[in-house]
Amino acid sequence: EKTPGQHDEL
Amino acid sequence: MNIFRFLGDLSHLVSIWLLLHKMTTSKSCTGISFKTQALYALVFATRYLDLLYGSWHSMYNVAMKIFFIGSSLYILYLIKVPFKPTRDPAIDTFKLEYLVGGALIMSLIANYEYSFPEILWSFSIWLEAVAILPQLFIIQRTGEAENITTHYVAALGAYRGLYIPNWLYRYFAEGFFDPIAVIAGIIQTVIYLDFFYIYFTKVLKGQKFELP
Repeated sequence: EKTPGQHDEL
Repeated sequence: MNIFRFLGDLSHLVSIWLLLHKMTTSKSCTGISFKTQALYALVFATRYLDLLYGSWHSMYNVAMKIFFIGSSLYILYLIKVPFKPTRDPAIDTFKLEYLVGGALIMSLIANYEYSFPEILWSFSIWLEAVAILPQLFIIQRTGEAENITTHYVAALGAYRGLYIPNWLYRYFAEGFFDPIAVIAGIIQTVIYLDFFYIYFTKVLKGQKFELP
């Protein structure tokens, strides 16, 4: 599950 | 961080270096789409200003974000100020309204949360997927491109292509799956396929990039 605000990619 | 993602990011840095190298050595921005560059600046601004509200993953991540925002603004400056006389706006006519409008609609349909930062992030992902189109449109219209310009586009395409094995790796090794980034990323990579076909069959064999 994707957690909002956890975008660690560029 | 895995090798595919690292090589992808490296390829992204190389693409920006190639673009700056082309412009500063030839003192011109002939054949470069200002519209594509403006879209990338918008992509970086909407995705990476999350730095302002504390989205700090690592020094690597922060340094890259600052570099991409800074270099994209510098490129816009180069095209608009010192090299302005070398730009031909008459061939850079792709309609940005469709790309920005489409990305806006997609960001409202496909996002992880109805919050300003998440919609902004999704917008930047969808916009990046199509941001190269004005540049490819110029190449298609003029039917040819300088080799350095094709190397620039190829390095950008390689960056996007390498993110696909990165997602496969992350899915199997970390259980990480980001459907929005993956779907938009696959669309973005598919957009490059035609270009790559000519790049591999002509440019890498020493011929000029010319459309049949």
